[in-house]
Amino acid sequence: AAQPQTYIVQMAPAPVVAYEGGEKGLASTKPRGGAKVDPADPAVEAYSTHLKGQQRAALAKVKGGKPSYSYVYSFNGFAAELTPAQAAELEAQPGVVSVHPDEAVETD
Amino acid sequence: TSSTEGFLGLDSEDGLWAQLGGPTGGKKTPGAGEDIVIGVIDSGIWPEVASFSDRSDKKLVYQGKPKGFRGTCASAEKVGDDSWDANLCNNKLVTAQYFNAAWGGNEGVAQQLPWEFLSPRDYNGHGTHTASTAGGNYGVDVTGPAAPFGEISGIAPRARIAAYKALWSVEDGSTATGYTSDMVAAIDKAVADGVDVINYSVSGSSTDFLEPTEAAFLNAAAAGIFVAASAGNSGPDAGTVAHPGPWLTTVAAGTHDRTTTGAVVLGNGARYEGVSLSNAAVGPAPVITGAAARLSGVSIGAGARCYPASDNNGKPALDPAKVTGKIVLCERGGDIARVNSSRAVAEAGGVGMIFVNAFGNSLNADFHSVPTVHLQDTEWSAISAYAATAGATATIEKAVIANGGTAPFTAEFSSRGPLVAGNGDVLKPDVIAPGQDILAAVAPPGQGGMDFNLMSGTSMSAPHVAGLAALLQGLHPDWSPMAIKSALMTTGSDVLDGEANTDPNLIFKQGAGHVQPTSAADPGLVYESGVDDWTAFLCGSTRSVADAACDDLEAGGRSLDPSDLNTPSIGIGLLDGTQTVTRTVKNVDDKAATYSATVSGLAGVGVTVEPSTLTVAPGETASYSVTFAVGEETQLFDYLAGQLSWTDGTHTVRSPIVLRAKQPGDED
Repeated sequence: AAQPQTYIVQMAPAPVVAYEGGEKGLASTKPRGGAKVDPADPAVEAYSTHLKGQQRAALAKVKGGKPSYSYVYSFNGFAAELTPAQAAELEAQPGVVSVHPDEAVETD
Repeated sequence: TSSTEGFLGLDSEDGLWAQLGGPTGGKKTPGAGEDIVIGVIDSGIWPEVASFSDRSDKKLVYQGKPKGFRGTCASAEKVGDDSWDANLCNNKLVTAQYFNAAWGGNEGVAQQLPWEFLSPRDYNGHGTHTASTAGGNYGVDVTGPAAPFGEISGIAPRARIAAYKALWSVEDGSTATGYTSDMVAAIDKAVADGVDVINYSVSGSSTDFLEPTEAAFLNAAAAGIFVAASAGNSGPDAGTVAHPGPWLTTVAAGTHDRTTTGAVVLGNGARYEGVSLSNAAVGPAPVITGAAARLSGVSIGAGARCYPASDNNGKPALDPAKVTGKIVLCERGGDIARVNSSRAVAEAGGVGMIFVNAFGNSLNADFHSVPTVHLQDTEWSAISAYAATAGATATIEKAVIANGGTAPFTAEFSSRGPLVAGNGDVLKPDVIAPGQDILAAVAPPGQGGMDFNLMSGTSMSAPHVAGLAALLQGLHPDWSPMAIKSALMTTGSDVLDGEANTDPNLIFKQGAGHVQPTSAADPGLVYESGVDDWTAFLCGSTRSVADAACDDLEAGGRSLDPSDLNTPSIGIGLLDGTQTVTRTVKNVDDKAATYSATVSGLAGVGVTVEPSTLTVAPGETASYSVTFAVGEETQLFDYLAGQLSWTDGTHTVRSPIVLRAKQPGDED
């Protein structure tokens, strides 16, 4: 039970940050039927950098967590190899919405 | 596919293909699904298939990448695998990438699945099948055993394909699996690349609106991306439907009108009709049951099932001394791929197979290793009794392939409601589409060397809807994903299962109904929703949203009751005396119209629609409420169902309703 496994950590939506040219966030802050995300848009790029920084800071609080993915465009969070204790520690952090164990899925 | 476009009316004179300028697979002119990118998150892609070529007669027929699309093509791996080259992408297959960190990267895949390609190349065949169904080129000649079917076309034949491999195959190709962390990575990349539609023919949660892939799909939908997902293959049991998110379109599977009829005639003269693709008759030949044909000393605990060595720890189940020259009666079941049963017969020297379901299940047209007829479980006892008699013989007739059969019916395997998540306040599946015996391109390694094969599953119905969404987006560039979903739902027809459309069992199978694309192109009214609506819904159905955010939404006038989410269906988990739900419709026609409401079903429940007529200008919205009241005659605690229809004389905008009722104060 203490063996590390992959968990998916979902972070709370980060506040929209004011950038040059107006406020802009990612998809989750856009209005209904919103436009597509353009990662090359400087505002989007800055916001995704901001999200990744938050993710790194959260993971840094649990020593030894090994990240495999950082998600920013459709999901604010990351996947990391963690022990159950590390996962519980992360879940208790403010700004962390949920910690899901990685699950197998298959073709339908 | 070879015939479902016709079944759906896409190729009719007023069909969606004609409205979009024709399929035009081999021409340079615009056509069906032009420049819409369908992101397929699956087991990869077989790029050499003509369905994904950007050329016709060596001339380019797709020009560049669609505007705003940023996807790239994976590079060749340098170590241990030469399956891929970045040049395999083209202007039709605009992206191919792969995700396997959860397996330990390429090294992990190489160790655990040594047959797999360390690249976007599809070993399994499933991803190639779903991609070619959704958006493969028009008029591709079928080769190999499936050649008699003629040509195949994708539902949106001029769409572009973006392949994201995150499922990895078992060696025999019977399934492919993956991990949520890789799936979310693929979704995230598809959103960043700028796809317009996502197809997700993959299992998923039935209980959690914010399971990571569901949450990722929420934001994909918020970014303007239509998502089609499989309802699951756990039917006919109730309460099995997966992919609960109201921001995506969950697709059940039905039959279509192409029939593949076969029969077996026993030596006693009894004839049993089922499904078959046998291109030649066989017999009369001695018939033997799989149990009687068992190799001595083999113990696999399954009476008359026929296992090949690959499914039985390297030991075949059938004895060539008993089987050679005979037709074998095999029971379907276990974890064996259907085609592996006939392979076991062929490997033991058998000449034919009578394949019988172990319980009520679908009959599937599969390409088997020996001439085969697939029969329902109800035929088992008579045939097995006869097969046990001395001198028993059988003849398997040549199959007859024809169009125009009675359809659609719900596929037995198709998962159905009620949805576990949401306590009955959300209806799933949303729609039903063809998903049984679908012919499309595949990858040869996992499909017995074939380039084209028939597959069955909600995996096959979802890409039909993904393709339709691409067509509707091409026709109506200003429509949101929820408008497309609404149009597909409110214009559906009923499956022919025999129940009334006010029977909850039917609604739990078909959702809003069977897709009717020509009608969906002109729905009259649509139901929209967006991020704030979904967040309010999550406030009322989960504990995942911060209280402050929910308070703000409520203060802004949004209801947190999940039943109030502005979906084209109405679900009330427990009607406690009375409840009023509200909906807002938008007129997407170019004319003002006055609609009148009618409600059918919901016996014993008082239903009041207020107002009962709506006049809506083009582009404008109008709201209405529906009040449900428990009466003395209401059947309590059972599901009750009905249909709410708005009609203006031209359009009918239909919403299914499912609820359970209780008297105030009663306990569930």
